[in-house]
Amino acid sequence: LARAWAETPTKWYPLPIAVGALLLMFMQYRKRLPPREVHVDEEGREVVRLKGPWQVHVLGALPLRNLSRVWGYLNSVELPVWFRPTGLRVYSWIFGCNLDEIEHDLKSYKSLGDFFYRRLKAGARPPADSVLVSPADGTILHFGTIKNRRVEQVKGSTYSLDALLGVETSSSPPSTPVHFPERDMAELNDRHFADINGIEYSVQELLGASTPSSNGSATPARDAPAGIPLKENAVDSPKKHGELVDASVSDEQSTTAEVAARHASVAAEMGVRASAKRRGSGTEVKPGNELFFTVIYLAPGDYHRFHSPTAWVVEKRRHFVGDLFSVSPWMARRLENLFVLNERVALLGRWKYGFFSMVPVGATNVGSIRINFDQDLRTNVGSRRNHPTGTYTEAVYSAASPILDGQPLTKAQEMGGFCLG
Amino acid sequence: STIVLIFEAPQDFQFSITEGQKVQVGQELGDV
Repeated sequence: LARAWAETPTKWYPLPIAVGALLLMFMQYRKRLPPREVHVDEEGREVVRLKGPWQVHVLGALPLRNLSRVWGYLNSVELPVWFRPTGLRVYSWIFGCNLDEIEHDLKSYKSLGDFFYRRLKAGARPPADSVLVSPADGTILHFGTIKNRRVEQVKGSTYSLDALLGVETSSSPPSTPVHFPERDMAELNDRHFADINGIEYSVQELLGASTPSSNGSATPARDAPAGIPLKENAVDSPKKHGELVDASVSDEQSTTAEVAARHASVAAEMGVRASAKRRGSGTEVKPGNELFFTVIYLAPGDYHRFHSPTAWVVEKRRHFVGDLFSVSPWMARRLENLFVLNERVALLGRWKYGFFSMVPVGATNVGSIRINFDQDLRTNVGSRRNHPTGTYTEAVYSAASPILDGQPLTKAQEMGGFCLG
Repeated sequence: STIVLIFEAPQDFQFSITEGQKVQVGQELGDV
């Protein structure tokens, strides 16, 4: 082989002129193609379609949502106690989980899904002293500024901001209000007033009056009128209702005083005078501001709960039912509009600089997204066929705090997570 | 799974991260 490599003479042959001409024509043709092909509907909104190499079309033909549910079921099977330490150590070794920082003994995790949704020891993730911190453990896929309302997925490939977050339409039905649990106001007396930027507010003003519904269920909404292309107004099935309450961190489990203090803290951080009564999670930016984005990928071994990245108020959530493609960097480089095609929960609100949103995007292995303060949210249920790409169900959180007009969250407060299947 | 953050901030907002960097909950992403 060495001799052949060294001694074989190189012979050059002239390419036929026709081949060269064809190559030049092809290159010219590629140059003249428009930079991006956009399909729009009759109202001018972008219609998102599956685009990419043959591999993504093969994956698109698979029943990903059903596979995700089967995966979730398999991972919910209870493991024998004697097997848990060994089995979970093997899983941790394969996916690089740090067992030194988990909250409980390995034997206490009943299933792989239970371990996947593990908690960390208190103080394992002290928040940094900056306005924006990471909401999750993971890898930064991309970040930057948003130009012309398009978010860059990878270099040269973008997706529409409106398609990701949804847009209001004049024909949209009203949003479903989420009711919050009744609180015992008698727990507090007149001393419990919050002084926010020189204005005193009672706890009742901060947290709102008690609602007639104490079980946290959303008001059943009427059917969406026909012909609304982008928005539905349906409420997901209430089954498994109790399972979605996060035991130790949700507002439902905190005392009224703790919740009031948290709300007051967020109000003070945001400047309640300016933010009060200012509704609307529009993405129009104020002069001197810009829209920024960052994408964080959570690998299978990472801690899969997510926390609030800043002090902000969540005004509404939009649940987009979609596909469940893998969101690995490999896929993100190949499948255009990956984050717009996949099932996701867009939480929209505001922080002290204006608009703020956080969008947990599901994947094949983690189709279930939980939001601690939203017991009505059900993800990875129902049929994908009944939910065309771009449609969503919307809920508003204005009942959580009338002054802030939404659900206040402090920096690094746990707000939900991803579950297997 | 993936989390996308989209937010309005003053033009002098600076990210303190790099692409491909591993981050943890609570770690600084950027500041004004």
